Amino acid sequence: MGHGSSKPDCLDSADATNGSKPSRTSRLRQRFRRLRRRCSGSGGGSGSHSELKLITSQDFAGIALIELIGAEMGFKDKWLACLSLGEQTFRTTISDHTDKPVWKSEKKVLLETNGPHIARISVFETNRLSKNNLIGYCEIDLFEVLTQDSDSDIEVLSLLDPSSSNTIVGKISISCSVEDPIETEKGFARRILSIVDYNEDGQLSFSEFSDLINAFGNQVAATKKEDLFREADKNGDGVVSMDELATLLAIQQEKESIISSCPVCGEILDNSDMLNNMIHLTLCFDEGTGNQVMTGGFLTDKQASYGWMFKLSEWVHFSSYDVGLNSGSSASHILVFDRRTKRLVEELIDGKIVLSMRAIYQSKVGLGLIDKGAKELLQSISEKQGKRMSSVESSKDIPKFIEFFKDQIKIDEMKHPIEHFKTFNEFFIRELKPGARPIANKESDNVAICAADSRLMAFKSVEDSLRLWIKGRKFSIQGLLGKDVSSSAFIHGTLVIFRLAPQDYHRFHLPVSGTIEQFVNIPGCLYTVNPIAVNSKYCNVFTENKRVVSIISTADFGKVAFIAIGATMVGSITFTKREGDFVKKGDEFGYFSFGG
Amino acid sequence: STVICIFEKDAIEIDEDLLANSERSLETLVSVGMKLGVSRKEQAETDL
Repeated sequence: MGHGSSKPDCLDSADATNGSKPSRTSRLRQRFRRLRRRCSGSGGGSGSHSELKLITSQDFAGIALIELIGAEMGFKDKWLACLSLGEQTFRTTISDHTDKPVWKSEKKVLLETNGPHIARISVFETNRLSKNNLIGYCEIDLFEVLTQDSDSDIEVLSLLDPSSSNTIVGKISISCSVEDPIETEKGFARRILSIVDYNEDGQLSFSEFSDLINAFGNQVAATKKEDLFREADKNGDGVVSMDELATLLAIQQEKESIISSCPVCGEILDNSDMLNNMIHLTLCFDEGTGNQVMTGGFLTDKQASYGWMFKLSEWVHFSSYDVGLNSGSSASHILVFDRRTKRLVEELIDGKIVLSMRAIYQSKVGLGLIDKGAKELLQSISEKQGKRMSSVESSKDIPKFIEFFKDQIKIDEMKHPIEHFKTFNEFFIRELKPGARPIANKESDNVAICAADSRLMAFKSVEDSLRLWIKGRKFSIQGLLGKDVSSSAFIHGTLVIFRLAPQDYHRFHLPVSGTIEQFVNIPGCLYTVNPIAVNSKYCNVFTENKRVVSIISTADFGKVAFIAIGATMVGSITFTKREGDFVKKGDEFGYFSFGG
Repeated sequence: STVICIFEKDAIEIDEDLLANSERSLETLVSVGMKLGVSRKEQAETDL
């Protein structure tokens, strides 16, 4: 497979060993040939690499380094290229205005024996931000390329016209090589070393070495740093060189790994599974050290080519919902089960917003962007939106909003007529007529009720919620409740999440009857609370967002923690009850409104 | 915006339909006042 290669196929041609010991490169190529034979007829596979799964040594084919170097196109433009493999897509930056774009963008990808190995490369012109056009594409079989005997890793491939596959529209140069495991280890050691090599002399002093062992998170190793340092410092010169560190890591891996957690992302590593640890650390370091130029987090090349990337929340375009939460061709559907009608319903959200949230919240690159100022941006836009929505002019948006959500907002349930609301924010926190929300088993305090008009997720235990829904690696009950609330009673408790959407009634109510013991304000960010962020292992929405924790003491349920979490645009939390109040289930408890 | 409620371990028996949907990573559209679950206190006392 693979077309357009400028090189002839030379699969299974013998390595020029001639009885001498094969070179490392030829051994690698032999390995890939064996892989190809094993794979032939298997139909490939459909494994996704976007989330690393545990693989066995039989499945592990290697880590391939693919570089999109540049292209020769038929006309001048600003170009970007996308690399798709399996269910993941990466894109380069946009070139200068030229007919010979240069990207030199690289990406390491994990190859599995039965996983996808046909890479598709697409080249887009980007002269208009919102509409990038696919100009040419090609496909390449990575197993095939990696088994070729050649002095050069560079391939020149013809780019085909997507509307006429016989027409060549340009050429693209790529480099593709499989990383020698020894080189992987060395490169790994080099990158590890670079983290703590503060004076950048390529060597580790004892104090630098000590910091490194701490970063590995291995408590046992941390207690014997001196011993490890002596063991590593083979030549006894008082410093550990890159080679010495690589040797130490290799030796320790044979015995007991000193790396218990990934120094980049903090994930706990399984000490007995060195293969997956190496894969994890290699790919993670690649992202963490900024060597990776290609941006990931996309599902298709078309998505990766879009010119919008920074719509950080479905709320960001709230004030222009007529174009924001659009139902046009790019609309995406979120499936929700409607408990009242007992059927699945589709909720519309602009597809571009979904994809950009995915790109931002579900990739380390995206979260890196958030660290570099987007947190402040989220705070700032939320504050600005709060001011805007509290202005008299904002009231003119109310009819448009109701029209847009006409199937979901029931005017006759509202306590006051539309004319009553002087600002959009007043409308947003509208009250409902008494009885508009019947309370289940109203006189029985042993029956708890839903606290908000919302999309609900419920889990018997916090552990279940982590398994099925909340993927942020740093989520914990202690983190959620903060240090001023005793969390011990809730550690293995039952967890219910009520997510409010823009069109919802935004007042929340008490789920149980009891006495309000305390309120604790916890400052924080204003990430979106959309499932895209909640399901991201890189984002810790619930434990990093601004929130107010209240504890309700009840006769039937013991203590119940009620946490109101602010989000992008809707960061203002107001309570209508006070500490010490005795409250009845179904009573109004407070509301969310626009603001920071 | 989101509200999270945490109940103490074994304090509540959440309605089965809500748990079943969540197990499938499917959110359930609910309204204020709909039944969420029942206290297990009485059950525990009966068991004793």
